[in-house]
Amino acid sequence: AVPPTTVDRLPVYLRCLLQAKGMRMPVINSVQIAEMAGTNAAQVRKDLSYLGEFGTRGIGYDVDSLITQLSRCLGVTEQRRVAIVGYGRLGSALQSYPGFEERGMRVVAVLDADPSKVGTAVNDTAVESIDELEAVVSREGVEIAVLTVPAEAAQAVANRLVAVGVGAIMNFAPVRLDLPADVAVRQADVAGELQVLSFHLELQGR
Amino acid sequence: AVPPTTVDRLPVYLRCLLQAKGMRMPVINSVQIAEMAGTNAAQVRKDLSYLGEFGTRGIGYDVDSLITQLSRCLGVTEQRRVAIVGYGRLGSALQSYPGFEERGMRVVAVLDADPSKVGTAVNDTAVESIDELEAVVSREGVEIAVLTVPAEAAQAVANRLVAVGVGAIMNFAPVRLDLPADVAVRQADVAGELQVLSFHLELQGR
Ligand SMILES: NC(=O)c1ccc[n+]([C@@H]2O[C@H](COP(=O)([O-])OP(=O)(O)OC[C@H]3O[C@@H](n4cnc5c(N)ncnc54)[C@H](O)[C@@H]3O)[C@@H](O)[C@H]2O)c1
Ligand SMILES: NC(=O)c1ccc[n+]([C@@H]2O[C@H](COP(=O)([O-])OP(=O)(O)OC[C@H]3O[C@@H](n4cnc5c(N)ncnc54)[C@H](O)[C@@H]3O)[C@@H](O)[C@H]2O)c1
Repeated sequence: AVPPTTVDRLPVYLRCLLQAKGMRMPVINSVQIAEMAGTNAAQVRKDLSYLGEFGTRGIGYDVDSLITQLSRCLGVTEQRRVAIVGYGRLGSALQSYPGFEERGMRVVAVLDADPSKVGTAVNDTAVESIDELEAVVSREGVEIAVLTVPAEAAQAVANRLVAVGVGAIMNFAPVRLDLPADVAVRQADVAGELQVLSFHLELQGR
Repeated sequence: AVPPTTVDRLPVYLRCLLQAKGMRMPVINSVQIAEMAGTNAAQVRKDLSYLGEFGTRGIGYDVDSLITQLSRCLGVTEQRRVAIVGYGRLGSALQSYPGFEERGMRVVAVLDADPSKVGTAVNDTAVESIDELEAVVSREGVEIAVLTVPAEAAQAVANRLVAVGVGAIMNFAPVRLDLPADVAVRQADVAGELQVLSFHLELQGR
């Protein structure tokens, strides 16, 4: 099994490899990947070894085949279908972000509880009512949900998503979601990230 | 020294302890903290042991003193002064987020390169020109900068921030910043988080 800390680095490696492809590099070695990814060559070799053997000692990795390997491992060879639930400040910023498409994520549905937001067209999707969650998820084949609802609404919304078959949730609300073990959850905590930065300032006596 | 994986969990523990205080719990044990934080009691005890000895075997931790200890360690006993650089979709969502104040972060400056945004008032701060970056950082005593500028602008902006004494950067642009080792950097990658979720779906054959 691939260790969680390795999994966390795979998206960075894929981004570096796509950059290398854009620079028309046919082959890339672990030192070059480490430089682009901000890690070290030994870590790169170890991480990539979990994906199987395909680097050649002394030469490196074939860029195209490593891209294919990483995309397969991350399950992004086809666009994943994403719903954004909560079309407020954060939800609207994420919904209109062009950077998702190029990384294999397609926003196929946007849901909100506020009747004045329902029906507004954003790009090529219209905001739909949270009351239609089950129908929308089934109709659009939603695989991943991004929760940008207030904290007090998050658990109830997550329960409905899981009940209708959504297996992966990115949660921006500052509450821990209590969900079955087979549901994948990533918890965003922007304020927490800033506190970690503050920790490093404190260490330096600043 | 506190291990990086422990540091990453400290903001979660602080949030749990503040919740416990809100529930008027005078004392809390590692099992209860683990339940609230979504981790396990042994991990909690180990993590908190890096902050010094203050739990009592069999009774637990004094909520108020653990809050003080965690806040000191994270350097948030006083509000950290934060600048948001780039007042676009994401920057504007973050700027108006009320959740930062309660976690020790105060947005004291907002900067942008677009002349049509400069001068617009948002809450009690006005958007200022990126041309005034050095003056604004010095005037406001900015300690942490949040970068929500396009990828191609991020490195140049980061260099200017570091040159004028900013020691901590939260980067949302999808590029690795090349900065001196003593500058603390947190790299946000929302699309990468979604790819990690996709990895777990792929593992389940979905
Ligand atoms: N804005 C930020 O920068 C930021 C940063 C970190 C975390 N967060 C968290 O992200 C979440 C969203 O933040 P925001 O600033 O966008 O808030 P917001 O209030 O601007 O938006 C929330 C949206 O959710 C909708 N909503 C409420 N209940 C709902 C329900 N049951 N189902 C569907 N939609 C519902 C509201 O109508 C609104 O449009 C919050 O939990 C917040 O704590 C926000
Ligand atoms: N929107 C999202 O959901 C999202 C998600 C993940 C990552 N990102 C990344 O975050 C960054 C911001 O994204 P966005 O969607 O808010 O983009 P945006 O285009 O809406 O906003 C960018 C802002 O930066 C300003 N700007 C440009 N050059 C500048 C400079 N040199 N100095 C100061 N300001 C400058 C622009 O005037 C604009 O207001 C981008 O790098 C993007 O890739 C965005």
